[in-house]
Amino acid sequence: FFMEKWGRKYPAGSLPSQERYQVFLKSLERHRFLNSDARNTSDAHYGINQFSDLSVEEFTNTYLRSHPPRNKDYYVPKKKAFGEKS
Amino acid sequence: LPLQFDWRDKNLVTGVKNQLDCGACWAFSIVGAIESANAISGNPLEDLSVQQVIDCSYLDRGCNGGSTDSALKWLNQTHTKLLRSSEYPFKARTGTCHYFPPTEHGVSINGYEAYDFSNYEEEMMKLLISVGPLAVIVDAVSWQDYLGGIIQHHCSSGHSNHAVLVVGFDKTGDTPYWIVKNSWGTSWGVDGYVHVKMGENVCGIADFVTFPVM
Repeated sequence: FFMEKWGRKYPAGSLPSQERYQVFLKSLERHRFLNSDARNTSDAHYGINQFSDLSVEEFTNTYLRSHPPRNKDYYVPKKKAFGEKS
Repeated sequence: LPLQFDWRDKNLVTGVKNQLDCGACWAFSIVGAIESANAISGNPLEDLSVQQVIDCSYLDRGCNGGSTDSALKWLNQTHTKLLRSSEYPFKARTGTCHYFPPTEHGVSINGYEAYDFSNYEEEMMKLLISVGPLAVIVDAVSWQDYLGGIIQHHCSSGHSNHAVLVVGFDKTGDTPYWIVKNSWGTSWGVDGYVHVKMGENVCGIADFVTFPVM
C-alpha cells in the first residue's frame, strides 16, 4: 500500500529492498513511541507518510539542512523586541 | 491581540512548495516571507524564485544547506531582485547563478531584522501581525512522521535544523498553536502545514526569527 501510494519501486528480492523494508518497520515502531505521549485529541499524531521508508539519518541528511546563525551578535536583544518600538 | 490570526485568510500567502531531495528549506522559508511581505506592501501575490536564492546566495551551500539569516544578508547586501518562479524555475539541485540586468522586473528587500523571542512569544505574535509571516528555524527531527494535530513533545529548542514560515496562530482552543508553512509538499502534515504549540518555545520556534523589510 505504501509503495503504491507514494510511487516507490524497489528491485524485487534485492538486498536494498530488504533493508528498505526493515527501515519501514522501524518507522512503525517509531510511530508507536511518538503516539504514546498523546493525551488528548488535539495532540500531534504520527504515522505512515512519504518519509516512512527513510531512516532518521537519511531524513536528517536530506531535509534538515538549515542551521542557526554562526554569529548571533546581530540579533536584537530581547528587551528591544519589536513591540517596544511602537 | 486577536485570538486567531492567519495571513492565508487575506490571501497573502503563496501555495505550499515541495523542496524534493534538495536541502534548501532555508531558501523556501525566506522566499515565502518575501512573497508575503511584497504582497502586504500592495503588490500582487506571486511565486518568487527559490532556485535563484539556491544558486546565487554565496553565503550558503545551495541544496546542501544554508541559513535564513545569511540568505537575507546576501539579498540585502547585493540588492538582488528576486525574479518570478516561472522565470527562474526550481530544479531541485544547485546550479550556476544566472545574472539578470538590474532593469529586469524583480522584488528586492530594503533590509531585514532578526529576533530571539524565546520566552517572548506574545511579542512574536505582535510582530507577525505587524509585518507578515516570519521565517524561523526549528528542530524538526520528529516531523518526519507527522500527520496532523498540535506538536507539543518530541522536539526541543537548541537543536534547530529546519527552516519554515510562521503564517498565523490560533488560541481559540485548549491548546494554542502556531500555524507553520512547510516546504515538503501538500501531502505532508495538514495540507503541507504543521501546528506547533505556542507559549513554551516548542521545537525552538521562537529562537531564530527573521523577516524582510520591504
